[in-house]
Amino acid sequence: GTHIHAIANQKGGVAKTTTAVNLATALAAAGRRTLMVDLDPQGNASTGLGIAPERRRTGAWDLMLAGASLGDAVIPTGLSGFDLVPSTPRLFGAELELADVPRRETRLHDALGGAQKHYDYVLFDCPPSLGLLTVNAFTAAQRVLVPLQAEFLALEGLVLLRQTVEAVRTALNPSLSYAGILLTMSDRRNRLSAEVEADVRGHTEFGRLVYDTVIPRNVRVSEAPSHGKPVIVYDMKASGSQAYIRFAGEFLRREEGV
Amino acid sequence: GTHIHAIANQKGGVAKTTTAVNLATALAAAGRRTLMVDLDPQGNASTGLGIAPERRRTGAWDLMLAGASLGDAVIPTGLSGFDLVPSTPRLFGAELELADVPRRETRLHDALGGAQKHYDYVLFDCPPSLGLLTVNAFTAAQRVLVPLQAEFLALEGLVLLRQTVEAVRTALNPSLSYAGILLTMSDRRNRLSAEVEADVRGHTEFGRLVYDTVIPRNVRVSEAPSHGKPVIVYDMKASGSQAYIRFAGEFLRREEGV
Ligand SMILES: Nc1ncnc2c1ncn2[C@@H]1O[C@H](COP(=O)(O)OP(=O)(O)OP(=O)(O)O)[C@@H](O)[C@H]1O
Ligand SMILES: Nc1ncnc2c1ncn2[C@@H]1O[C@H](COP(=O)(O)OP(=O)(O)OP(=O)(O)O)[C@@H](O)[C@H]1O
Ligand SMILES: [Mg+2]
Ligand SMILES: [Mg+2]
Repeated sequence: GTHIHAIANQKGGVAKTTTAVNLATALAAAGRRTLMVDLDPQGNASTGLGIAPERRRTGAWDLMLAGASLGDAVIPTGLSGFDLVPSTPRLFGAELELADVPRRETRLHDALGGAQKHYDYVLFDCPPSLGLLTVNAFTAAQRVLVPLQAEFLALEGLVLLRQTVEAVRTALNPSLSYAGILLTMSDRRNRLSAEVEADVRGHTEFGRLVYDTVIPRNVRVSEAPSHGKPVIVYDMKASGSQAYIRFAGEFLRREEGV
Repeated sequence: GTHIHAIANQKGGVAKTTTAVNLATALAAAGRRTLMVDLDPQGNASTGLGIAPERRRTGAWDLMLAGASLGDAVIPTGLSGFDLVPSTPRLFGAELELADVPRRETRLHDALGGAQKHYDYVLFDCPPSLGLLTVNAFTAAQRVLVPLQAEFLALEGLVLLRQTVEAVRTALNPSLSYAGILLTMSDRRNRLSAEVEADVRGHTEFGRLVYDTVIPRNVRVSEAPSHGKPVIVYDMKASGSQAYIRFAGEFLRREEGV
């Protein structure tokens, strides 16, 4: 069946979008039919894939609040086997608008309506919050992938994120589980990164979830969005790209047991 | 009178909290009585100031949703002349709870109720979103200070932020203006940082707002929160600290015209 993952962490700037865009690209390159849904009103995933603003007419807002079907909203990214439901600026109002509608936590799940079966993987890029957009992603998904920057404040955030995952699992989606924790933007020269990494891997509850692959801080990664391309397309040989390609392999082994 | 600033940018991880904490500390050291309100449910400002979780009993949520007065919520930070209204985990529910109450956009303004006159500066640390918490900050504030990471995606975010500032200015707070744009986490060795900096300074609308001081990326800054101290206290000589001290001077000159 279709694997549906929410890529989430309420801490801002930890490489949720960078991870979503590059994982989706690598999955498509590995022959998995992949759909990404940009749930962030900022629309960084849509930008990072080079989708011009005029091509973002129907998006995640329309799925949840205007009765649009998946077929209405999906656009090609130009990368073979990789489609996108873009973000539109109307998404900024979605948290408030969703507050007043029936089944407000399951609108995304309902909108998919089974059409996701045309894909092997669906990835939701979540905004940096634990509001109704992220809750909708957790209700529609089976797994939560957590990018984590190797910084002190990040560990504290994990505990808060877990509370929301638990709440959704109890009330809305009993099958929700963690895919894993990916350490991102790691600067191995810096003592703090190494310490936080050791803390997370040694954590009694989260430690077993941490992927072996660690994504290094690499300037080519931050350059890629300005070229409208995922870094693994923009500069395949860069250290960040090589790490994301290794990560995709590890991710697939964990998901598909190969 | 009292200067009230919202430190905001919906883009995550751009050093909103780091800027708020260090600017507030420097303002207090310069003899300005300073209050900080932690409006981020993550509570990173409270953590970065070493406030243990058990001391965060009454906070910003209580001001806006439980009728608490400023006097009920304010706690000392241990730094002379610098008080804090901490964040509590209940704040995660605030966006939704605020959606259903009367005067939902002005609850923070109403709760201050004039008690802010005991301070020379009030700083709001905003979460990475443009929801009701940030709108409340914009309604209660006179000025918006925008930390901006020198990265490509940041520029795109400015346009979205401006729309919310305009909307609040038109409907709720006609006197809201920009304090300025502070370039943060800048890695001068990297070509992209220098390019983005030039773009922002040359921008017809935002260019004149950019402070001369640029905060460099500096590992001591990211170490400071694990010691519960602002970096300018944790390691005054670090390049990040020196930049924040210079920034506070430039900020005061712009605000007070000295
Ligand atoms: N490995 C890396 N090396 C260098 N820069 C990186 C790396 N990963 C991400 N970045 C940069 O860091 C910034 C934050 O990344 P990104 O936007 O993916 O995070 P996010 O968690 O999606 O942010 P938000 O919380 O705003 O949604 C971006 O400018 C991105 O280009
Ligand atoms: N000048 C700097 N040099 C190095 N690291 C920095 C610098 N400024 C901030 N950081 C680190 O970058 C991370 C993001 O900073 P911070 O938490 O202040 O951003 P924020 O905008 O408040 O994030 P959020 O959107 O989650 O509220 C933190 O781990 C912080 O310690
Ligand atoms: Mg993102
Ligand atoms: Mg913050």
